[in-house]
Amino acid sequence: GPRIPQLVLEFLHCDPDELQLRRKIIARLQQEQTGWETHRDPETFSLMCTIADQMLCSIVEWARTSIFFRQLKVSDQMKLLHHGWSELLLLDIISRQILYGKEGSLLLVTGQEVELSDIVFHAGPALASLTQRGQKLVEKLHILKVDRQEFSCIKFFILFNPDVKELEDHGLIKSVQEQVERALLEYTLTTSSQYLSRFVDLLLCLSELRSLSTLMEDYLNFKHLSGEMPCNNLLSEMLHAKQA
Amino acid sequence: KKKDNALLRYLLDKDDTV
Repeated sequence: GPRIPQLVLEFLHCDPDELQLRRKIIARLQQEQTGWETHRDPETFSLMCTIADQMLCSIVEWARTSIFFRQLKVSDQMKLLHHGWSELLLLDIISRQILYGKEGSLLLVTGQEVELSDIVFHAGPALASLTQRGQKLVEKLHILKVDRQEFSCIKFFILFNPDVKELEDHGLIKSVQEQVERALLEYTLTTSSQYLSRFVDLLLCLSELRSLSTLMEDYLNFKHLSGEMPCNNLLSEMLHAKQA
Repeated sequence: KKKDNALLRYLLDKDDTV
């Protein structure tokens, strides 16, 4: 296989284990089900919110224990996560489709598969459009054959965003992002025959990911305003923090 | 505003040795 730069190996080492994550989230859902059964069947949307909330907790845990991030003060850590959580959450969902999923369906972190046509059929226009654009992004990343190593780098690239306002350790964050970019470029050069153009395509995918994550936040905010979002969890806290 | 971010702060601040 291609030579993997040392930094990329370190990033891979920080990645959570997919099976462990699955087990943890399923256990959490079963725990919550006890509460649901006494009332009525949970709505699909609130079930999805619980899953998203648990994924978000695992993203925070990944960041907290990751190289470079551990060195930051909690105040900077919070600013970076407040800024990047929705992109990281969406990347988590999308990378799962590329690494483990199959065409035409959405693979959840719990291992369940949902037909994309079913989602689009039952969803309102906002969620249907989000799903379709997400699917197009999955197709692009699939064509680019983005692998686990690259997804691992991209997560750090998103997290260490030097454009976030009022960072105390702006220098370290900027330097980490530059290191990530170099490692990603170095790695893509060893794997791809199209060299730079593939790297540029990857960066274009990231800007699409960013606009999709904004749409996802808008959608969740709308759901929150109409009283459909479960409260008192990390997902709703992150939504509020960005509005404040 | 501090109270608003209580959960994130808790998750980041928690002590693994406990």
